[in-house]
Amino acid sequence: FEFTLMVVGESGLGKSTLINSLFLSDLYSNEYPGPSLRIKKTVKVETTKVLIKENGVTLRLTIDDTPGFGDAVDNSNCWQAVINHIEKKFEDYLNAESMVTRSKLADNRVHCCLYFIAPTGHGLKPLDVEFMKNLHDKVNIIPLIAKADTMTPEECLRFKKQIMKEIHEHKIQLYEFPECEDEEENRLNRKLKSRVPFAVVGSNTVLEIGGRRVRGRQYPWGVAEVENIDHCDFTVLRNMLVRTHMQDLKDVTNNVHYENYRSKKLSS
Amino acid sequence: FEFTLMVVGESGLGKSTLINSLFLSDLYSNEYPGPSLRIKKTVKVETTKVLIKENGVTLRLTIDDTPGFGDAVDNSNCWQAVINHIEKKFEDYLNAESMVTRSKLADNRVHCCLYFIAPTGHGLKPLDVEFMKNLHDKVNIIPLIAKADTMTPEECLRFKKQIMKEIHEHKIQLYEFPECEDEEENRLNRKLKSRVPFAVVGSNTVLEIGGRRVRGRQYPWGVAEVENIDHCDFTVLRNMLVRTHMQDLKDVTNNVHYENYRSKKLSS
Ligand SMILES: Nc1nc2c(ncn2[C@@H]2O[C@H](COP(=O)(O)OP(=O)(O)O)[C@@H](O)[C@H]2O)c(=O)[nH]1
Ligand SMILES: Nc1nc2c(ncn2[C@@H]2O[C@H](COP(=O)(O)OP(=O)(O)O)[C@@H](O)[C@H]2O)c(=O)[nH]1
Repeated sequence: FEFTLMVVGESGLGKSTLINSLFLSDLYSNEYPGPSLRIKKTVKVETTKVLIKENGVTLRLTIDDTPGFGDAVDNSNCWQAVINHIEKKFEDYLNAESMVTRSKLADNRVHCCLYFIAPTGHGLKPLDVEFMKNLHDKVNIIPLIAKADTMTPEECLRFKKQIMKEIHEHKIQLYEFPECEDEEENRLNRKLKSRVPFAVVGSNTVLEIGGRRVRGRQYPWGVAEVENIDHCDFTVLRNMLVRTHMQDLKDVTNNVHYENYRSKKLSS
Repeated sequence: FEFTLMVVGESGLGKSTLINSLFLSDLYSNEYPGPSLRIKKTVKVETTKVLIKENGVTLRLTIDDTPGFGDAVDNSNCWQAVINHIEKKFEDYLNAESMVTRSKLADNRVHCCLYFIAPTGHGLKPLDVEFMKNLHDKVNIIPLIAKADTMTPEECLRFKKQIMKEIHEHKIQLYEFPECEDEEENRLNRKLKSRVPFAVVGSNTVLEIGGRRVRGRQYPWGVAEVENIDHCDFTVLRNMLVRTHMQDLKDVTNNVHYENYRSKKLSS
């Protein structure tokens, strides 16, 4: 099973920690540090691959990240590198598709983009709006509230409401969880949707708390637990991304975003 | 007693909450919201005044804040408004000083600038460096790590080290705590200096914890206490700013920053 995930957001939002936590791998490590430690003069998309084995299933995961995104004094057009990357992958696929012998098409198209929103408590930044307006018709965007342990539950709820209000005002189209025939699944999906944008916490450390091993962040005033649903939406994101919606993310990429690209390309 | 404090940093770093906490006032409220809720098309410095009574002393506090600083997609030169404001205050003072009758000179010069650094965990952002390099020779800069409850004690220590390393590399001059004749005071000052940049937490809510009334932030995993020295450096900042170093901040402004401005102005 193949999947390509893009990770976008300014430095220091916990992106590499979250990716490591999501896939229980040290994809980001001293050998291949997080994007914030690979910043160049201009924003460029970089790719790394990792093999993940989970429940007997092998996942060939490709992670595209964006060192330098949003980190300069002037961030005008810093999303252009992301647009170019996504369209290049569509172009590669289109070329491969139009070959006579097209067995085993490698699919490196970006199936999902996790966009990290800084936990300011106020609302979206102009850069967040620009990015999502420019990319929502090219890739499945799943917005995340980064470092959610920065916010109290009340602040988080208010912040989520404000973000969704602004997303609707700017007519930004996020990835939509599909309706299912199964009523039980639909009920679960609705609970999922009500938590968007997912407020995530990640951690590279496993702590020992009262006999249990817990992935979390140890503060003098307590432990923020990554996998505790009362502390953050990490498990919600992980379930939908890795377990329930991975195939749908690929389908929407192929049937909607790629088709959009293809029809524009072939008609121009 | 008069004092002018400038507050600079991007939106959502807890600046208004911190100012309210420092002076136990709702300087920022629904009537006069924090700078992040007053953002205009361009960065402009705005001023508000409040009368603070503490220990029988009346403090006429002026707060200059900077709505829009660092919040746009392109933040080139967003520090220019701050430079203009500080120099305008120097100019006003110079003009008043040069009058024949100069009784009771109003002193609206900026005595201290609290610069809020985002708790990314990595280091200074390019904007932080630009701001401090442009302003360190014009005003007393005290850098703060904002929302320090975002970081574990180990992360905070590492972050402080990294920030100070970068500040030295960029030859940025921060406000320096003076040497005293009193050996005990010197010992205390050295402890203060070792905590720079101060990692602060602020809160507008007072909670009831085990019978005590505590200013803090209530998370599901515990309470981050603003006035607990093991949780953050808030009390350290408050003591030095409001109790021990307020006069020295005014003296350095007058004897160093203003004199710099004056000699440049009179020689040009
Ligand atoms: N408060 C908080 N800090 C985090 C979280 N995840 C990572 N961090 C810390 O934030 C800093 C930057 O994390 P990193 O994963 O490198 O962020 P990146 O620059 O976006 O890749 C590190 O000190 C992490 O330990 C989180 O969920 N909450
Ligand atoms: N984690 C954390 N959040 C804070 C802190 N101070 C304020 N906040 C929250 O951060 C958000 C923005 O605070 P505000 O004071 O308006 O920030 P400003 O935009 O810099 O003036 C609000 O939801 C505050 O409750 C703090 O010390 N730590």
